[in-house]
Amino acid sequence: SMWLPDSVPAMYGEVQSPEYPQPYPPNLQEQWDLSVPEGYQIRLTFTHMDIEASPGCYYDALTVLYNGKVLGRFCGHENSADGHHPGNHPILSPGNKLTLIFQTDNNNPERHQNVGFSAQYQAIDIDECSAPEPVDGSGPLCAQICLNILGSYICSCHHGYELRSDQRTCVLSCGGGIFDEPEGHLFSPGYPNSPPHSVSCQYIISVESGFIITLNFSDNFHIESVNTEQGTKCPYHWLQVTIPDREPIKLCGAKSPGLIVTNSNTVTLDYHTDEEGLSNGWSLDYSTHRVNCPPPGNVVKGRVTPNPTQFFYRDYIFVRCDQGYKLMMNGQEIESFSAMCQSNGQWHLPLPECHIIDCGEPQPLLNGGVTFLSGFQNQYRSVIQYHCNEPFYYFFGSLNVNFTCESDRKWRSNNDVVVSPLCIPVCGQPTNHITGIQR
Amino acid sequence: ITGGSEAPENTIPWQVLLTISAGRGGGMVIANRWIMTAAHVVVHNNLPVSSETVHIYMGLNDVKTLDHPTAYAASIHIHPNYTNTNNLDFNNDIALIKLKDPITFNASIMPICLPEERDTYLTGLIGLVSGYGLTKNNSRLFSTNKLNYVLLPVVEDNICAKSITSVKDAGKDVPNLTNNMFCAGRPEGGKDSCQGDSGGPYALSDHGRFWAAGIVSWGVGCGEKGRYGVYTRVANYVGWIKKTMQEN
Repeated sequence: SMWLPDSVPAMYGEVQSPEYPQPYPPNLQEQWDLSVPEGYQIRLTFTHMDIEASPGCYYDALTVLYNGKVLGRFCGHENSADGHHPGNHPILSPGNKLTLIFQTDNNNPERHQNVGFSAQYQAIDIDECSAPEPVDGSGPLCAQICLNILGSYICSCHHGYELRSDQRTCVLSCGGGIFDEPEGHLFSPGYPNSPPHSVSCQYIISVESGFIITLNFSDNFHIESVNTEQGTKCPYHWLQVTIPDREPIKLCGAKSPGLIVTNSNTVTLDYHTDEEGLSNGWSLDYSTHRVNCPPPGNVVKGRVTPNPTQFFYRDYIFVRCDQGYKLMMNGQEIESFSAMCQSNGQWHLPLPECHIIDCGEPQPLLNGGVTFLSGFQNQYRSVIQYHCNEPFYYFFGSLNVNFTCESDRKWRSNNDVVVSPLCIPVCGQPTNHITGIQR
Repeated sequence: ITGGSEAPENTIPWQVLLTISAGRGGGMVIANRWIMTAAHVVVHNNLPVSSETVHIYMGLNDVKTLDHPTAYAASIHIHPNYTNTNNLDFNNDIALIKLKDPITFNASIMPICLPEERDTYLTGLIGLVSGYGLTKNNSRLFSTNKLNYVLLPVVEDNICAKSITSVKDAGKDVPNLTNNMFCAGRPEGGKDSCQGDSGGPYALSDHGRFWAAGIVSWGVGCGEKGRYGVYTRVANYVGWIKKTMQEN
């Protein structure tokens, strides 16, 4: 046995009169029931129509119906003035079905053979959300938010409300709202209108560590308050702003708190009203920005890059030493250095130091020696001079060879030579000579 | 050295004294690890002597002050064409001794320069011959522990050849003179190298710089009238010397 898929209505199709494009026969009573999936409507477009024209399409006619209701009765030719022809205008069904009935009488004009019609149809998504509210008083399709999707629609509710089981209306329910986007908009249920009584809503804004939340209340702020001798109190209605490690702030009254920089990546807002009183509520935009790190400072004989005016979480700095200097940290030389601004506003590593490099002891020269000309302890830019033990050895080509401690920690001569010079023996030149005065 | 003089200190710093078994020979320093000498000095009974038996002294002019060898031989390299089987063929009489340890040069030990390859020696040029070999006084040979030297001119090959022929004509067996040899000495005799000087230097000077023109090789008698000392012509062996040093 073989499983066959359920029959799914086509998304498009074609309808033609019998024997099209040959002339249609007389005495026809042909019907087509077109359908597309639920949530779609049918758009019918005539590519050609040539039906015997008559007043009111009395003899031959194509009738288009939706649920028994006639959407149009057509006959004639697109180029003729007789009959009732749809022209280039498509016919849109209100729903996902459409019925076409083609009727012909027993008599056709002798001189002109009409070929009938050819039409194409396709499924068009219905935007249920933009449909007018039904007149039966049942209310809008969705009580708060309507989202059109292909072939259907979905109802949704504002924060503080949740969708009822009828999938259409919303009920107040504002607990557990967590906002983790870097910016957003919050408002009390029903804002700017007063919500039902006894509201208890909690909003938690929680973003990644290393980011700081800033609340920006709109001017239209209204939470019932009581003025006492000690000032404004919020005994019945309030919005409590809780920031970790700080005392909670209770807000009420008619004056917007404006901007609140929390210096925290988590803020909890608890909105409470009792069963009496009137509060129109509040709304706010929140934004986040990265934590600041202090300027990293300077490195002697080195450079810290980049050097912006401020450093933020996840910013990196790099330290490079001047030529002839090396990076040192905790007494150890390091190849490179980078530090990141952490979520706690601290650099993850302290700055290293730049120490002058040294080339080490110069290679001893066999049958020669080395003399320091300038510099200190073989350090960068120190200059040494090799010499051979004269008169028994000599440098080939020169008397002395100077080497400088270069930034690559090598002793290099003026000719960029790294290897030590070589002392070549002097031959055949005794220091004492056989002389004879007597002749 | 006959008819010569004792060398003042540091005047012939390339001079080497070789003692091999009971024999004594000369040599010359040519590099910090190499001594050049005559092949017949380091060949005994047609076999190369063992390098362990070669004692090498240098740096002083009095053998009595040399209590232990200055250097030790690591290997001996005799010229491959030296085939003196009957002691009458001194052609290619040249050898090199490689030292175990390099020498540091100073006023008393210094290498002698080598000639250009195929250098020619002008007749009449005065060369310096030195050694610890026999000396002569009133026709009597004496042994000496002092380094002696004598200045001898290069002799024309023909004259030398005639001298040797005359000896042959007298019925004596003497080696042949070849192109690898040259002669030095005075026709009147008296001044010459002698037994024990073999392997030592015959040095020519060029602008105050001495170079090894010859190696004391052989001769008929010592300092005899009409006889000349025969020396290995070093210029003919510069290629072999360099090759041997590079390969070893």
